[in-house]
Amino acid sequence: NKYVLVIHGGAGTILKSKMTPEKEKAYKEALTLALKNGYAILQKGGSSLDAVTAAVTVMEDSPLFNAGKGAVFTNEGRNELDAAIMSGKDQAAGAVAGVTTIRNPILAARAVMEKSNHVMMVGAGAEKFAASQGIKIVDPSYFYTEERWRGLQNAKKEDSLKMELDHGSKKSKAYLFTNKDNKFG
Amino acid sequence: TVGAVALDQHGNLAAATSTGGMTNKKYGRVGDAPIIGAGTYANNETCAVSCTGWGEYFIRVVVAKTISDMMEFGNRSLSDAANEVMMKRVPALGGDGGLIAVDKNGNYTMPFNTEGMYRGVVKADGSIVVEIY
Repeated sequence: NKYVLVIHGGAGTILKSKMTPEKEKAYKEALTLALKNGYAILQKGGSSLDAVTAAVTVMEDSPLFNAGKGAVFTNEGRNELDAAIMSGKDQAAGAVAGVTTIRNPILAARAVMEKSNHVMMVGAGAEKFAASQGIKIVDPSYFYTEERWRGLQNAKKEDSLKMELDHGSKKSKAYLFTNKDNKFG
Repeated sequence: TVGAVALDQHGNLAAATSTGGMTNKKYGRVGDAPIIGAGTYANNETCAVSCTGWGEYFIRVVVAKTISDMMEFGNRSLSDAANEVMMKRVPALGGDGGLIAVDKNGNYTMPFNTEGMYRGVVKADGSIVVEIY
């Protein structure tokens, strides 16, 4: 038996070089919880679909990761979430994009896969479908975290700086092409 | 972005990805995570893949499905295919990021080419490894 679960939980804006011991501990605890929840399903003979759903749900519910609660902000100050899931057994797939009120987008993606004839739904339509399937809908403010909000303000400042630099020529190009890490995604 | 891939006791693979996208994104931009074949893919004959990174490049390279196709049609191993796509093809266009993948035999790989990658694995014996790179 070689069953296995692998997860990734990139925080987007938080680099290893900026990590404090306290934060590192919190991230490792959250990742470990995601693994344990998924493993509990696999160990009992449950499906890989249920295991990946359980693991991703833990990370969506944690404010530490850029998904679900803790998602980054758009330029308009919203949290727009995307998710997808796929089954290797029958190559069924489901996805949602640009949703703002579904607490766990991965559950909505799974509902698209299992309860509709479609593969992808977006925006308000996806939210309406999710609600019709009994998936938890929340106020958009649920996704707010102070750290991500500050991240947006900092990114907007960077944008302003770029615009100023755009009035110079070589310097602005050098800035833009050497700051790829500032994409925050 | 977060994601998970798994192989269960029945030999079935699955992949899942969820994300908030990019800070300060505009115009309803959608990245690779919900694009089946780019950021998320699973096929019992080959592998399950979940991606994170600069989504536009993952879409253009169709990262997840390309890895599966390299295994299916090119007889490449999981780590070989994933490394070529993640460490060569994506950077060749200017993109960066990482992925996790597991094949039908339970082999897994986690290549990445940028900082800020968080990874975790739990095997059948219950042993857990969590790392931040």
